Amino acid sequence: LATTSIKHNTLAVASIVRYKRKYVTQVLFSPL
Amino acid sequence: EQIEHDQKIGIKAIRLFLQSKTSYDVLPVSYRLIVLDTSLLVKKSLTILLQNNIVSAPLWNNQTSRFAGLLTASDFINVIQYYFQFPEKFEFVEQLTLDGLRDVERAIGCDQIETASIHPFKSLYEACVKMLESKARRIPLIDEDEKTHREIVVSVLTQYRILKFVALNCKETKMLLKPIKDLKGLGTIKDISTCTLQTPVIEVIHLLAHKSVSSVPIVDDQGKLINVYEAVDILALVKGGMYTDLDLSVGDALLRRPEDFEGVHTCTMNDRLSTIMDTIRKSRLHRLFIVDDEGKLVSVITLSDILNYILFGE
Amino acid sequence: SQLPTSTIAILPSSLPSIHRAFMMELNPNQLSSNINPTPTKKSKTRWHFGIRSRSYPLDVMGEIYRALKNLGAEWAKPTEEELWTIRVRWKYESGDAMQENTPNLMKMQIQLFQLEPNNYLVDFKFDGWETSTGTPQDSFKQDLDEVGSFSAYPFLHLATRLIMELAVNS
Repeated sequence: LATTSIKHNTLAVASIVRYKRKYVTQVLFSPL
Repeated sequence: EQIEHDQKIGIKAIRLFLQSKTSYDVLPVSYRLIVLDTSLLVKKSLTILLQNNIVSAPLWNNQTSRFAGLLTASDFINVIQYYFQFPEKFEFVEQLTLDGLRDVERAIGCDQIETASIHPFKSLYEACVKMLESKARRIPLIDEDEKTHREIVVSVLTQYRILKFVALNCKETKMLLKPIKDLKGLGTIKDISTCTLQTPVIEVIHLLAHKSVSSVPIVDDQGKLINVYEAVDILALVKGGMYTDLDLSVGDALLRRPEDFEGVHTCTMNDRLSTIMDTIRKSRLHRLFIVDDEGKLVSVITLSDILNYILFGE
Repeated sequence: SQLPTSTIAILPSSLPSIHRAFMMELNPNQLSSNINPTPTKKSKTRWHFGIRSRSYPLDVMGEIYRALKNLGAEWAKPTEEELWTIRVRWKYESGDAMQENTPNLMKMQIQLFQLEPNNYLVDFKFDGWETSTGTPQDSFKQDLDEVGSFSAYPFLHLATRLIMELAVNS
């Protein structure tokens, strides 16, 4: 899991996932 | 005849190419997909879009743990229209979350844009047909998690990305030498709504919404094209909190455009799809305004028009 | 290129610098002067693995167990050799009625690493799904690497809730 520091009450987390033969860095922004 | 013949062969080859490739093939080997939780404030989501240099993002509803459509410039247009109709609701707009965008759509009576989607392993041709049918300029690629059968947004494909993929991989685009004026659909002169630099930006925003177009050309009193207000310009306007100043002129609103804006593309009726596709290959072309020898606005060619012609023209 | 001549061009008056000059000329002392362009420099988002902590390891573990408890998660009793790893199982509530055999127990591994003296990192790792009968169906045993299409969003969502619980508590 990759994370960013919480700024303006918003947190971003990400993980790199393989989809078939390609790699997606899925990033989710959520409010604190 | 030779040009006529080459045009037909070229279009046929490009169609076959679109039918033989899948949306998955367009995806880079590794890429990033930014998704926004629907409980985010609309204002916060705008900051995230601008910070990541994107104009749209899929939405994730963590209550239903499903995807909740795409956030696009149209949503911000709806918010501005809502504020214009209910100026006393300033506080509500400031506290609006992405969940609330559907209520805003209902409040201003605009029809909810049904987000068409497609499986990544369907052909590019089918993805184009779906986009043209739904009048969308982008389409989410949806698969499902093998274990939980929950849907996954694998990526979002835009008309621009598809045309760029064709321009990069289809040498037959060089065969499209017929001038635009002879191409049905592309050379047809459209009835376009225009404005001047002094027009209040709120009127332009109403035009974008009511005509369901993504840009409004700005002309001078002789009808010469001098600029264009695009739907994506709204993001900079809202970010600057300037949407409350509703009699702001569109000329002033355009001062919010980032310095690295590449400019508006123009062409004439004598141009051809071969050079248009070559321009798409090299730069971020989102539409072309057709002008005459004096620079007067004649018509516009959108990416939907180009896709329409490639899929169904000739 | 061997392409025919083209009259495709960029409209000069649409370039921001020329438009700005034009607007200043049109109405010099007006609003135009203090409307600035949207900044193009994007503040580079700094990503790090997991979350950092400078607290004592036992305090960190205590915080995590407390947060897991507040969020209704369960965990396996840690073994002697894996004191700094928490094997979590989390009922994943999702509003829509999924098919009955849809696994809704998400497993996650949370592990504390020491980067350097009094600098620790808490790592979160997805560890498969189970059905609520609790027996990991062998079909889920399939090694995650073979999975061709996997949605990280439920995992990202639960990790987000845990991080926020830790942030709010601390």
